[in-house]
Amino acid sequence: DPNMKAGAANEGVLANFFNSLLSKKTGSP
Amino acid sequence: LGENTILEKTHEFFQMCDIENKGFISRRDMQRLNGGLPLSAEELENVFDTLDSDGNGYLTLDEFSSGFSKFLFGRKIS
Repeated sequence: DPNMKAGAANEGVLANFFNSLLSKKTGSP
Repeated sequence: LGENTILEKTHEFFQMCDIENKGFISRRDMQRLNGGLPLSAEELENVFDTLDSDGNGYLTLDEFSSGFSKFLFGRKIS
């Protein structure tokens, strides 16, 4: 199912996005 | 992370994107993060589309925080 594949890819990108925000916040006080 | 911390972080992140304090994040605001974050313009577009659950082109704090909790929840499981 191509839709499921896209959803999974989005989750990875979303995780990447929030992880980056988290590390950006904690990395530079 | 406690519930208050999550709420606080959500607000912080939302304001990082909504630098004009409009109360929502537009596609353009998201693209402004390009350079500050290790994500390509295409990936940021992808993030925006995923978070903008009603697809109206405006990312509200509600949509943003729901996406953030989904991410935290998913991370806890794995």
